[in-house]
Amino acid sequence: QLSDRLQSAFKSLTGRGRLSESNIEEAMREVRRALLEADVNFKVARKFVDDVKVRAVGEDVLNSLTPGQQVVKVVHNELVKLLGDTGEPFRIPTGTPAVIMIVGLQGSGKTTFCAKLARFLKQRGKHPLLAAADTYRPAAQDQLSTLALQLDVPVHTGRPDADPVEITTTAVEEAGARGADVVILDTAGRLHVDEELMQELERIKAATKPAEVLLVLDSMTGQDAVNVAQEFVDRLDFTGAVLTKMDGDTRGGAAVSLRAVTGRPIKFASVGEKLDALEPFHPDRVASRILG
Amino acid sequence: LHGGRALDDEALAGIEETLIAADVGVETSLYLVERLRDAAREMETADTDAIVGFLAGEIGSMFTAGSDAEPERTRSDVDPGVSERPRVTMIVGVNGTGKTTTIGKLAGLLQREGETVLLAAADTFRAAAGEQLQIWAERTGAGFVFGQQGGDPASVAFDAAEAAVSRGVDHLLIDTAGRLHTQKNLIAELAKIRRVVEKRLPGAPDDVLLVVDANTGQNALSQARLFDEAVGLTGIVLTKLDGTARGGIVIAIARELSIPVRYVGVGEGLEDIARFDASEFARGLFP
Ligand SMILES: Nc1nc2c(ncn2[C@@H]2O[C@H](COP(=O)(O)OP(=O)(O)OP(=O)(O)O)[C@@H](O)[C@H]2O)c(=O)[nH]1
Ligand SMILES: Nc1nc2c(ncn2[C@@H]2O[C@H](COP(=O)(O)OP(=O)(O)OP(=O)(O)O)[C@@H](O)[C@H]2O)c(=O)[nH]1
Ligand SMILES: [Mg+2]
Ligand SMILES: [Mg+2]
Repeated sequence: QLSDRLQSAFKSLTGRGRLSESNIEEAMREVRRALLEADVNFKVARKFVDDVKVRAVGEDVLNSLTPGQQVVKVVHNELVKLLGDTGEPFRIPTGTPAVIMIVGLQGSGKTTFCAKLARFLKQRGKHPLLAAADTYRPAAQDQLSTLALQLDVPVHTGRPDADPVEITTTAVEEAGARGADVVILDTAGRLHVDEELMQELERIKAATKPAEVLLVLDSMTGQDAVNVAQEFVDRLDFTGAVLTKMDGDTRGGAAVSLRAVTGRPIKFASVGEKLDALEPFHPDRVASRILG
Repeated sequence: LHGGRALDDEALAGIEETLIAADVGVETSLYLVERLRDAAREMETADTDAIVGFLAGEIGSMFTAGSDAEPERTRSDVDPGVSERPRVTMIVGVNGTGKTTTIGKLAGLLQREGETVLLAAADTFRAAAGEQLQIWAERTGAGFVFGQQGGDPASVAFDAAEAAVSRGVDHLLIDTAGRLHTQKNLIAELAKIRRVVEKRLPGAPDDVLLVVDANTGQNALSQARLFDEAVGLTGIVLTKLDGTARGGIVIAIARELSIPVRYVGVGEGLEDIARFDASEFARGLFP
C-alpha cells in the first residue's frame, strides 16, 4: 500500500505540522516508484511528481490523516484531474450519417469494441452500420459479421482484395439506403511506425470525415504507450480513446501516459469480451487502481 | 552511453532509465544497475562496449538459468515404450497477444524444416477464431482440426490428439482462446485441456508456450505467474517486436520464474518469426 510505504518517509512528522520539502522529496520517490510499477511512462511519472511536489509542500497536515495519507490524498486528487476529472461522457454524434472511426495497434480490441459501440448506440435509439474495413487480418470481416449478426446490426463488407478506403466510403454512401444514421469503421490493427498504413488511416479520415476518431488502447500497455499515443494524435488528431481489457488486474498506468501526452478524453473502458461489457471511463476509480 | 567516459552516477541513472523505458521493471532494472556498478569497479575502461557487453551477459544468464538446471525431458523419460511423435505444443495467453498468428508462423517454420504439422482450433469461443486458424492452415498446407462454435475446447484437443496419431504427423499445435489470468474458470479450463491431452498422449504436451505482446508492461509478470501455476509453461513467444516496444518484461519473467523465451514475432506475415537470441535481444535494449 502506497500510504504504508510513505509512512517511513514521514516517521519524524507527528500530529499537526506542515509537510516539509525533505519529507516531500522522499515521499515523491515512493510515489514515482509506485507509478512506474503501475506502468506509467517514466518521463510522465517524473513530470507528474514534480508538479505534485509543488502542491504538497506547505500543505497543512489534517488532524484526521497521517502525513503519508495526506500526501496520497494530494497525489490521488492530482491523478484524478490528469485522468479527466469527472470524466467526459460520450456524445452521440448526429449526422446523415455520422461516422465514427476506430483505430489502434494490433490486437488492442478494436473489432470487439466496434460491436460494443454499435450495441451502445442501438440502445440509445440510433441505427448503426458496421463497416469491415480490415482486409489484412485473416477472417477479420467474418469476425465483425458474426458480431453484427449477434446484435442484429447491418454490416458492410468488401471483397478480400478490396481497398480499405473504398470499403469505408462505400459504407458511408450506402448508409442512408440501409436505414443507418451512424457508420462505425473497423480498421486493421497497425503499427504507429508503419508509414504506409498510417497514411491509409489519414486517407480514410479525409474521405469519410468522421465525427469521432477513437484510439483503442490495451490497458496493459507499458512504457511504449507514450510513443503510440503521440504518433496517433500527431497523425490523426483522434478525438477520444478507449481503454480495453480493464477487467484484468493491470494497474492501467497507460491511461496516465495517454492523457499526459495527448490531453484527449478517455471515453470508454471495455471490461470484458462480451458485447455488453462496456462502461464509461471513471478517472477516480482508475486513479485508485494505479496508486494500488 | 558515451564511449570512454567513466561510469558515474549520471551514467548509471541513464542506464536505469533505458531499462525502465524497455519495460524491464523497477526491481530488475535496479538489480542490473547495481550489478553493473560493482562490475565497473573491476573494469579497466568502463566504455560503452564493456557496459553493454556486461549487461548483455548478465541478462543472457537470466534466460539460461532455468534450462541448465533442468535438461529437456523427453517423452520416453516418462514412459520408455512411448513414441516421441506427435510432438504437442499448446499455445496460451491473454487476449489479442498473437497466439493464432504465431501458430500459423510456427506451422510454416516447421514445414520448411521438413516436418508435418496439424493445427487444432481449440478456441471455440471467439467469433471467427476457427476460420482465422483455418486460413493459416491453408497458407501453410498444415492439417486442420476444428470444433463446434461454443463447443468444449478440451474435446477439440482430444480429437486433434487422436487425429495427430492416426495421421502420423510430427507436430500438433493447439490454439486456445485468449483469456485473462484473473479469470479463474477459464484458467481451470486450460488446465483441463492440458489434462485431456496428457491422458490421450502420455508425456504430452511437450511444450506449453505463453504468448506475450511486447507492448505489455508489468502485467505480463502476473500473467506468467498464473499461467505457469495452472498449466506449467515451457517457454514464451514474444510478439510484436517489430513495433517500438522492447518487451523487457521477459527479463523479469526469466529472473523470477526461469521461463525462457523460445521465439520472437516480428510482423504479421508467415515468415515473421525467429528463434530467440538472448544476447541479441539484450543488446537491442541499448541504443
Ligand atoms: N478480457 C477482455 N478481452 C477483450 C476486451 N476487448 C477485446 N477483448 C478480446 O481481445 C481479443 C482481441 O480483440 P479484437 O477485437 O480482435 O482486437 P482488434 O484490435 O480488432 O485486433 P486486430 O484487428 O487484429 O488489430 C479478443 O479475444 C477479444 O475478445 C476486454 O475489454 N476484455
Ligand atoms: N506487428 C505484429 N503484429 C502481430 C504479431 N503477431 C500477431 N500480430 C497481430 O496481432 C493481432 C492479433 O493476433 P491474433 O493471432 O489474432 O492474436 P490472438 O492471441 O490469437 O488473439 P485472441 O485469440 O483473440 O486472444 C493480429 O492483427 C495479428 O496480425 C507480430 O509479431 N507483429
Ligand atoms: Mg480487428
Ligand atoms: Mg486467437
